[in-house]
Amino acid sequence: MNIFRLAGDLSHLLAIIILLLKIWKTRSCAGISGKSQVLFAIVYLTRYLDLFTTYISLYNSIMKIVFIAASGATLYLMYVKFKATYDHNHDSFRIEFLLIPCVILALIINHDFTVMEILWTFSIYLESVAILPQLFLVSKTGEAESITSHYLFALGSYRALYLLNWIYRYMAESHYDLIAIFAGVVQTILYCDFFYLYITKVLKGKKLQLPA
Amino acid sequence: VKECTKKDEL
Repeated sequence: MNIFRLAGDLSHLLAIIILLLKIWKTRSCAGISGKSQVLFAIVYLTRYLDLFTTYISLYNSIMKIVFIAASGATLYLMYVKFKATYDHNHDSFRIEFLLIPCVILALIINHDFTVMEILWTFSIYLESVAILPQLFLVSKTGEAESITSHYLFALGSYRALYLLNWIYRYMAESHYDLIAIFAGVVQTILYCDFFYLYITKVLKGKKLQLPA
Repeated sequence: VKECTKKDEL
């Protein structure tokens, strides 16, 4: 565990907490893509199956359980408790366009042709693009509340920090995982445009509004 | 350098 990895995990945790608090405090999930949240739930469930097979550390197990639980809670709030506030019409990204290519890619490019390994690989590929329905929703409505921007910034920073972690681990431990690195780079690139808007607008107290 | 696939990350 190095500082980049820890910062990445904490950023990920912060993002999830911000999202849950936003929905809970405002009693609304307006501006949040339920489809991205469904994809994240699939990511956690397919990746953290190893909770049952491999013990790594208490930290590792607790974080996995927290991510799965928080993801389930988010889906419950969006699709059950505050369903009336869900932005159906704008959340129109077709997730099969992400799911199917990720399944195919995981079957072709993986470390090992076993069920666990393919599910892990699928979850890595899917995570890299899971934010697209959310970014699509923001681009459709043309704006995002500040709290939603903070959520997206924390969530995007997490994988960017993991990239630093992988560089560090490559140098310090000669450890690397090409699938994770490739997907992590793609994931971070998808946030770049948002990062730019966040830094130039939201941090200066302005609302995140896309140019018309 | 050998690629390691041990999944100790989240």
